[in-house]
Amino acid sequence: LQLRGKIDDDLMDDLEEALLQADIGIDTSMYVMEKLKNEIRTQKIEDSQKIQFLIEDIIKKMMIDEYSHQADHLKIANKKPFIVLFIGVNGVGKTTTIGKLARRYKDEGKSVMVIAGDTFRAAAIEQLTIWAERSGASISKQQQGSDPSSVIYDGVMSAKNKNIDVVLIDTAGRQHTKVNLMNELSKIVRTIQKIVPDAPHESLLVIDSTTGQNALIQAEIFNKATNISGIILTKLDGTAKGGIVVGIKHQLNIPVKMIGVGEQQEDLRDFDAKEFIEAIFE
Amino acid sequence: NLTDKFDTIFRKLKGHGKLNEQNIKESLREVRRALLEADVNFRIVKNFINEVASKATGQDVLKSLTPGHQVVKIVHEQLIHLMGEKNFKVQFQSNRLNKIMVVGLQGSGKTTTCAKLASHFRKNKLEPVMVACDIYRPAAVHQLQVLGKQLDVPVISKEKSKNVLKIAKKALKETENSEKNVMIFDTAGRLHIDEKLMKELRDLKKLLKPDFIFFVADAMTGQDAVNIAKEFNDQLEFDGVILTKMDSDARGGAALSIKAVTGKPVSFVGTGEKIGDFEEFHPDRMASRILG
Ligand SMILES: Nc1nc2c(ncn2[C@@H]2O[C@H](COP(=O)(O)OP(=O)(O)OP(=O)(O)O)[C@@H](O)[C@H]2O)c(=O)[nH]1
Ligand SMILES: Nc1nc2c(ncn2[C@@H]2O[C@H](COP(=O)(O)OP(=O)(O)OP(=O)(O)O)[C@@H](O)[C@H]2O)c(=O)[nH]1
Ligand SMILES: [Mg+2]
Ligand SMILES: [Mg+2]
Repeated sequence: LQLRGKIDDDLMDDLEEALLQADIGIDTSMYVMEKLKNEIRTQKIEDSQKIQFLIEDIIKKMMIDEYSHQADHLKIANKKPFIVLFIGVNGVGKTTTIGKLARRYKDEGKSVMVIAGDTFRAAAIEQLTIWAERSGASISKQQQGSDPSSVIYDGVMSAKNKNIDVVLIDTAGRQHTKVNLMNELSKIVRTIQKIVPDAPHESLLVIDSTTGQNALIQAEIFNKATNISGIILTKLDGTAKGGIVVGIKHQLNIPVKMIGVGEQQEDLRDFDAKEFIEAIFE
Repeated sequence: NLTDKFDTIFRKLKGHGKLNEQNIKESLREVRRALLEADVNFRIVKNFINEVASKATGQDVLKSLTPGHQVVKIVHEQLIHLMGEKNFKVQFQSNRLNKIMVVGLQGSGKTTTCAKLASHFRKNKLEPVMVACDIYRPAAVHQLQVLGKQLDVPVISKEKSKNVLKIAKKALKETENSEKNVMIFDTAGRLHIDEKLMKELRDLKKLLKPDFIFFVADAMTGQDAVNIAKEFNDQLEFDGVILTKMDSDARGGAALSIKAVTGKPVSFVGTGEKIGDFEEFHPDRMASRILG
């Protein structure tokens, strides 16, 4: 971004292009640019150096509000077992993220169980089993082709009986356009609630940061099957900015809780809005 | 959709029904919005709009009596033209050993696509074998083996190997005097900016001298598609693109971005998780999907 001299149409175009390039989307970009122009008018700003701070602040206020400091981290407080459900479309990083989070909770001294709720895809159970071994978590699983709700029911029961602190539930990747798969997801949620009525305590939608505008529809539809409590934005170690989460927060009020920055166990971080937004304009 | 929006714009031409620069500008704003919503890269959208603008303000369109339809027609034709001609056929001869590499970002659908390719080739009377060159992802080799079993297609792997070139050499050796005539090499997902892993692919290409390299991309990829595709193409010069997860409602503008920045055509699309969910690419259908 060339921030020198006066504020002119070229600068406005450059800023809008930075937003679009980050996958913020045309509607949300226009909203941000409108707010920016209003601020420039009302504050009578003439120095373009101030613009970067201004636009970053506008987006930051969209991403986090006064309530979100507590909400934006996984609220593990006094739930036992603390149950986290991982959902999302195919290939976004659900299983790998479970491996990372299992490791984190084990390092915090918690007992962790992962549940192999993807009973469909080739070697999904084997993949999760390896992550469980790496993290020291236990795993509840049945053979490929079993009914996911039954596997999850048995797993949650077992976790309750064994006094497990944290339960991480893997599900098969699914397209939100497939009604039967979205119904299966609703059934999984109802099944969990038979044992623990206020669970899942976190329902995390995993989104690949290279995703474009389709992420907004994903969030809308998945939110109907289960109230999404937060987003995990993966693969931010690439060159994509993941700007689709700005629109998702703005329109659906779903916050980003964590980000994935690599393929190893340690590559999971709490969401930092300031860093995320600065990266958009780098 | 775009046609409806254009009808609204041009209906406002109270009875006069002729195009002028003002309402072309308005309709082009709608085209720009449609393409950006469809995830076409913003720079490519800019160039595209300029191309359409110069065509639309040409004399014969200005005299047209169905201006809305004429502009849509120009946009549609320009999109199909950019997407590439339908007659890009991927075919291999059965009297030689064809080697195919499958590459792309993490999670794009490569392993599943390898199985789909194997099935497709066998329907075309070829004898496929798959090679498991993903040595990083937990249970990646196992995943390909399960798919191979489903298809009754052999999978060559090297237990516990940490060297992709050694696996490839083993596969070449085992295949050279067999009746197999197409080898499909599954590779690990990797970032285009990972120098070590991109070098691994360049080295594998040097060793195999493949007949075809497929770049596998997720149909829901956004603006970053140009950066990813350009880097893979600069380093590997891939031959064709396979766009996966087209069974989603992603508009798939990445297809246009990838073609525009690499010149390489989309040869196939993945339309689901089952091995049979695999089709040839139709540029005209893609153009309609992108326009919405
Ligand atoms: N670079 C990078 N790769 C990641 C990240 N998270 C996951 N991956 C990779 O993305 C690929 C897909 O990850 P999975 O965990 O299998 O994704 P999934 O959502 O469980 O996939 P399905 O169950 O098939 O829907 C794997 O190669 C992972 O190593 C990340 O933060 N960065
Ligand atoms: N809906 C749908 N899912 C697909 C399609 N192709 C692949 N998938 C799914 O996408 C997910 C990822 O597929 P993989 O074949 O493991 O992807 P990959 O590129 O090999 O992943 P890495 O090896 O980790 O880089 C799996 O859940 C597949 O079933 C498709 O065309 N449509
Ligand atoms: Mg998975
Ligand atoms: Mg794979």
